[in-house]
Amino acid sequence: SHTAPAWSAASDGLRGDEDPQPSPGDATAALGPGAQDMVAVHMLRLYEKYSRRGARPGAGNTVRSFRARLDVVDQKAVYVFNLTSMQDSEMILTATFHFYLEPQRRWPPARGLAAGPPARPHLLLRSLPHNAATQGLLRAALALAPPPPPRGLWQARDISAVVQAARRDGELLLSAQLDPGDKSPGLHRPGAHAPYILVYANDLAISEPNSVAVTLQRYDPFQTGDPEPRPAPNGSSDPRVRRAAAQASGPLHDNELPGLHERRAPAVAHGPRHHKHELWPGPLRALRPRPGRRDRRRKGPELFAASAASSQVLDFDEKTMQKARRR
Amino acid sequence: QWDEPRVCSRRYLKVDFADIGWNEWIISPKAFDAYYCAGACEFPMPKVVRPSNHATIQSIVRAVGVVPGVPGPCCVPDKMSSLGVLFLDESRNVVLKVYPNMSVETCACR
Repeated sequence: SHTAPAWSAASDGLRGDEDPQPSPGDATAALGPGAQDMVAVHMLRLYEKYSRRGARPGAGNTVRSFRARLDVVDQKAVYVFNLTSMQDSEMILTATFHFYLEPQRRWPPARGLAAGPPARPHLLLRSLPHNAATQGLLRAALALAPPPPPRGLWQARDISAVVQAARRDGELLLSAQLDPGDKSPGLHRPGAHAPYILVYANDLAISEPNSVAVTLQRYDPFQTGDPEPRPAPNGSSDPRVRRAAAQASGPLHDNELPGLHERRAPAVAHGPRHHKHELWPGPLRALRPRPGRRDRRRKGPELFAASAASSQVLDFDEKTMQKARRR
Repeated sequence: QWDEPRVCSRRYLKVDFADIGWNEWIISPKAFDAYYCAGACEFPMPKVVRPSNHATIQSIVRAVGVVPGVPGPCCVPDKMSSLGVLFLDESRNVVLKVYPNMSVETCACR
């Protein structure tokens, strides 16, 4: 029953964007029929924004979204978020809670009561320890401002401190509940209007070798038909270590020059296969026939000066090259 | 790509995530231009392969043959660019990660 959502002024990275607002229908089409909700639209929009050259999500490199699971506790709707998929290497920069709030008009005061200022709803965030039947530790109670009628409004609140504290305490199950302050139905929003959490993070492990496979490769491509169990893909750098260790005593890892008895006749130098203008002048000149001594004496300084002025590359030491060739 | 130069250079490679079996969880992009580096780093190396000083020396040492077993420098990515990937994690939550060094911009002999 709602038209295109309006985004709050919270730090959700959307307001003030220069991008045109994508239509949810177009955006979620890429996600398939099972994911047509606002979190999918939001993530696609962030993807478009941060796919631009040089753009980074909030100075980090990762944005995780978390959908809620709806529970009913004491006849109240409670949304539970499982944040355990965050990796240890992901340093949380910002976390935002996104929710859809109906206008106050939908929650009229009971008949007979004096009409006063409407009660401000509160968002209650709790962290839930694993396997605990308790309500959990109250992490935050955020006062909300319902939008004016007639439409509801998507809003976002910064919950960075809540998520960081919950992570520090190892309680990565968060519950969100709206305390409306009156007899309104609360935060229960089916389907496309369900709340969600975005966590902006900087993954310190993303610069490690093969980080893309750690997160995106979910099977061993060599597993088929191979009875030998293999280590998880990129789970460790053991293969690399073993290979290096196996060759550690080999000659290529010896930093000493081989002895004289190992020396052989110089290999055939690879002839030039490129046009003159493509080449570095130094090495090429070193292996070319050199002009006679007299010519060099006559033209040398001028040639050298001209060469040094025009060349933008290293001038290889010809004497060194000659000595090397003699040896 | 038989017509491409034999010298070290960037070659076109488009990677479709479906080809490597990652398309089930990668939402976007479906494919990207990864490129790759291939070709020889033989003496004398042209400017276009942008050899490091070390590669230049190694190339000369190999050409002279004074030290046996020294290979020519390798044709490898020099400048690379990042790629944002939108995917579903194993809890089916949507994740965006910007991976560095996913696409080759230039190659060099190193």
